[in-house]
Amino acid sequence: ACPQALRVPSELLTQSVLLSHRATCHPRAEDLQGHRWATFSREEICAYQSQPTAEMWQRCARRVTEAIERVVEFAKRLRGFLELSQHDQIVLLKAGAMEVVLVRMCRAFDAATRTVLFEGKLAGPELFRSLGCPELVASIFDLAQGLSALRCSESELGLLSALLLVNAGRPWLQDRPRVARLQGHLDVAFRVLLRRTRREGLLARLPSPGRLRALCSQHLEQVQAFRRLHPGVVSAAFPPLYRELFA
Amino acid sequence: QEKHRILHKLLQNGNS
Repeated sequence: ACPQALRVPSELLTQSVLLSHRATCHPRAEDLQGHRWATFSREEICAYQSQPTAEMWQRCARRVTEAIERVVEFAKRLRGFLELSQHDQIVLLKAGAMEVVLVRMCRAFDAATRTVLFEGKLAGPELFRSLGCPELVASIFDLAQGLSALRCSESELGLLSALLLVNAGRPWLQDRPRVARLQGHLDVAFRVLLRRTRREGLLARLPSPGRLRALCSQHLEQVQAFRRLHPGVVSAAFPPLYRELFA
Repeated sequence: QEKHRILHKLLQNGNS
């Protein structure tokens, strides 16, 4: 389905990654252009803020899980990913899926109002008050705001996401050279894209790997803190995939 | 794979 002009392997890879990214993102790229999402009203915000902590955590865990499932589907569509061993596919997804979810968030971030799309409308950080983890929420919004300011194209986000997943530096990989080879192809494709579009300056402005890792660690810490305060809720009421990855 | 049955199942599931 690619035009004849795209014979260079890295261009083909970029197209393939873009297709996988578009097919597995929500909201879809078409819905981002000139979006007409409403902002939550005062009453709606109060309603969310009045929810018991355990309920709000469960609600957010469900939304995160839906996003993770889309990232798993993205990974499966990445050329070469399914050729890795099952073990390494699991290692890479366990380590990288949340990072991709966090990066993808910037697509549905409205910089003018500092809100993010949540359950169909735009929400500011205060909506999540009942979670009881204001620093984590603030860090996530800061990340989304910073990424949003970079005005990344869907191709850039697709390749960035692929590189977050296909990371030969993750611990416990069985066949590190194989992952490194795939990572190398994606890395070249990304650099070729940036050169072609004169966006090489993007590299220095991206969040550092350490920052994303710290954010994911913060999330894990908050899950543990929540479990201590609300024993049994995670086991009884959280999505199984969320428990498997984070609890 | 034993500790990640759901992830394993999602990866096996051929719905791409």
